[in-house]
Amino acid sequence: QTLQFREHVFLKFLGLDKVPSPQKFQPVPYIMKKIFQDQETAATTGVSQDLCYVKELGVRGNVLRLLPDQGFFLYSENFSQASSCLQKLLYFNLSAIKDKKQLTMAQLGLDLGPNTYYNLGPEMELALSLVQEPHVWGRFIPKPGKMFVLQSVPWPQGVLYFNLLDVAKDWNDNHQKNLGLFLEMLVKGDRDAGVNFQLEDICASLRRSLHASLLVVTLNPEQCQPSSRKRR
Amino acid sequence: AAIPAPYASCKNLCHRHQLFINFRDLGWHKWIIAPKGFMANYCHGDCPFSMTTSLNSSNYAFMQALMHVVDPAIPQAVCIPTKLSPISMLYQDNDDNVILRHYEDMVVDECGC
Repeated sequence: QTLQFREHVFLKFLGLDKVPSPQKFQPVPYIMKKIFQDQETAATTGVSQDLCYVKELGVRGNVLRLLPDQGFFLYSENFSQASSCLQKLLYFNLSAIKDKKQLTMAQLGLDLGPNTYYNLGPEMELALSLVQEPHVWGRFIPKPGKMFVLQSVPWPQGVLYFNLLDVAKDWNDNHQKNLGLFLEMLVKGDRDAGVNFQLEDICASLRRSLHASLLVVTLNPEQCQPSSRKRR
Repeated sequence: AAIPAPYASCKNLCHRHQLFINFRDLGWHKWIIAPKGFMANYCHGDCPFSMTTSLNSSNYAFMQALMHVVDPAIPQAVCIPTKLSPISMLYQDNDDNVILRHYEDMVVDECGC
C-alpha cells in the first residue's frame, strides 16, 4: 500500500491523476523526438538550457501535447460541391489542458499520407472551415460558420500545417465552443470519365491514409517565471 | 588549530551515490515512451571538519563543522546536492495524447557539504 501511495505521489508530481494505460502507442512526430533528444543531450553534457522555451518551434512553453483527432468521416450527398473528395469532422479533446496554463502554440497537422496519387493534372483544393453550430446531428449537416482556411494545393502530399492558436484559445476558454473543424477536400478543374474513375480510387486511398493531429504547447507560469523575476 | 578528526574512510564521506530506476521494473514502460529509466542519484555521507576544505563545501559548512567540533550538540554539516540537471519525459496519457514535459533539478550530478 505504501508503494501504491508513493506511486500516486510521484504520478501527481508528473501531473497525472492515475497510471495511464494506453491501448496502443500513438506515432510520435519527428519534431517531438528531436526536442526530447536535444533536451537529453543538453542535460547530459551539462549545457544550461531554458526549459521554458522550445527553440525548435520558436515559442515559450514547457509542456508539449500531441492530441489525436477523435472526429469521423462524413458521407453525405448534400454537400456543396459535386467535386467533393472527402469530408471529415476533426475533433480534438483539449480537456487535458488545465486552465491555468497558457497556450502558446496550436498547430494542426494534416498528414495526407504518401504521395501515391496518379499525376492527373487537376488541382486538389483543400478547404478547412470552422464548424460553429451544426444543424442536425444524425444526418450531420454542418453549417461551416467560418471558412478560415481555403488552401489550393496541387495534389497535396505529406503533412500540411495550419496555425490554430486563436481557435484553440477560444476552445480552451470555453469548452462548449469546441465543436471541431469541418475538413473538406475538393477537386478542381475539368475531368473526363477516365479521370473520374481514378479519382474515386484516389479519394478512397486519401480517406484511408489521412491522419490529423493537433500539437499544443503550453506554458505553466508557476514553473516558468519570467527570467528577470527569477534572477531577482 | 584544527583538531584532527578520527580518520573517516572515504566511502563514508559525503559523495553522490548512483541509482538507476528502470521504468520497466515499475511497469511504467507501458506508457512512458522515453527515457527507459531515471537516474535517481542521491547524496549521502559524513562532513567531518577535517574534510570540509576539500569536499566541494560551502563556507557555512566549514563553520558548522568547526562549531560541531567545539560543541558536539551542534549537528555536523550535511551532505546535499550541489549540481542538478533536468530530465525530459515523453509519455502517453489516458486520452491517447502524447506529452513531452521537462522537469528541472531532477538528477543529482554533484554533492557537497
